[in-house]
Amino acid sequence: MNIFRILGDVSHLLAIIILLLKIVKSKSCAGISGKSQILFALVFTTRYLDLFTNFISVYNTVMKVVFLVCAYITVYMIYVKFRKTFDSENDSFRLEFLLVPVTGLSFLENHSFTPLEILWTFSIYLESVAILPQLFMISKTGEAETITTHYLFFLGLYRALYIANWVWRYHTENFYDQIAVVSGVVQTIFYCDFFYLYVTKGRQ
Amino acid sequence: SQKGLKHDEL
Repeated sequence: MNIFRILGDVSHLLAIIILLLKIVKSKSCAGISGKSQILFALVFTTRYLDLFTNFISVYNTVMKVVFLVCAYITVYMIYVKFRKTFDSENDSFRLEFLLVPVTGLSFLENHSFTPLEILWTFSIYLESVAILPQLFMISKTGEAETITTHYLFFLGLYRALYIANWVWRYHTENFYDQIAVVSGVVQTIFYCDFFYLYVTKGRQ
Repeated sequence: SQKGLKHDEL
């Protein structure tokens, strides 16, 4: 495991914890897209089914469990505990526009046509677009709390670091996973506009 | 293609 991969995982974890702490401490999920969080819970669920079939390392298992638990706690906070503060009016992205093409594509373009592999592919494609309801919500309301922008910054940083990890792995191990790399690059592009705003607005 | 690929990333 290389430094980019570790830092990528750490910033992913940091993003998830920042969001969860923001909700718990402020007792509010205002400005947070519940739909994006449902999609991330679905991403982890469909990707980490290999927890039951394939042991990689203690690190790998622990991180998977932590991501899964955090994702479900976040969804619970938004839709149950702090439901009253949830801005469902502005969380109006149509999920079927993402789920239908992603499902179709995961059946068409995968490494092998087996249930687990199709679900893994589905999770990779879905992750690449899961943040869109959140970005849509921000562009609709025209505002985002600072803490929400920090969350998005660390999520974007995680994606950028994973690309560096893949470049590293390609050169050192001759390893690359085309599905993960293409989706990962697409996903990172979605954050570019946000990164630009994060830097320029941060200066104002 | 990379069949039987082990997904070791998160």
